Amino acid sequence: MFEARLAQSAILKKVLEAVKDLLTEATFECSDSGIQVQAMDNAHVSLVSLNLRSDGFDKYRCDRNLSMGMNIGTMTKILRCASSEDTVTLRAWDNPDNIIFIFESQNKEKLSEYEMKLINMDQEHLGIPETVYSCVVKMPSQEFARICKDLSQFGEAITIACSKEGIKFTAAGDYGNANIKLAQTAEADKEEEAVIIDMQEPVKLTFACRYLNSFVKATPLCAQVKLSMSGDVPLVCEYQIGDIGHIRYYLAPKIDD
Amino acid sequence: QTNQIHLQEYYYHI
Repeated sequence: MFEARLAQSAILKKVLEAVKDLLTEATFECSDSGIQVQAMDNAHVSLVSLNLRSDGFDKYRCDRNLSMGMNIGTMTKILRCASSEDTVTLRAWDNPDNIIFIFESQNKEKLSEYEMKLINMDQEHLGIPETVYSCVVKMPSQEFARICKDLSQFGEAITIACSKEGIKFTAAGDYGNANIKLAQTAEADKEEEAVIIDMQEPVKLTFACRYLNSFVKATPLCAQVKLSMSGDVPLVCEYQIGDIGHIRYYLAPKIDD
Repeated sequence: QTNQIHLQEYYYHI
């Protein structure tokens, strides 16, 4: 039997909103250690890696490893039926054909059950080698979301240049161009407002706005985002999910002809 | 002109 309970469904609701633009379906790998998802978008340009540790759940039981193929659109619809304060329980039996979502209101007076059919999926797993990145930037997630949104008006791609001085985002298009520079924070009153750059060597990479704008849907999950970059390798854009895990997005760069 | 690279150029199927 598999059973995982979260005291508040808000986290799971936010996770679904953070992946639904990129994924139509995904396999949820459930084991003793927790729930993991690794899935690429249809174009095989970006990859979502979600990790929810079992010890982050209020209750977690997984008697045997399960791979459950889920339709992300349907799952999103179901999670939208839960109030943020509702308790959510995911339940499945061994060799399941479906998974049950149980929402319980705070006063325990409303109990909702939604059963969703699982789907058989061809698994496509990518091995991601351990990488030491040339630049690792931590910055406020809302600021990153704002920059992606603002610069998307000027072009289809954003060039990110990181150096000792700071991080520079540039977009160029037919109507003009724009750039936004962020300096490393000298002294941040609050940790979540800091811009921190850990640089081994400068990096300049170009990425499609479309994907970056999908990644920033994870903004409500965490006040800070971590961007890891090295020359000519995919960007890693990471958001912590409270004390329970993280979501990482990998995005292949665009390169000049 | 920029070209979009695919992830498989960097990561391997396992």
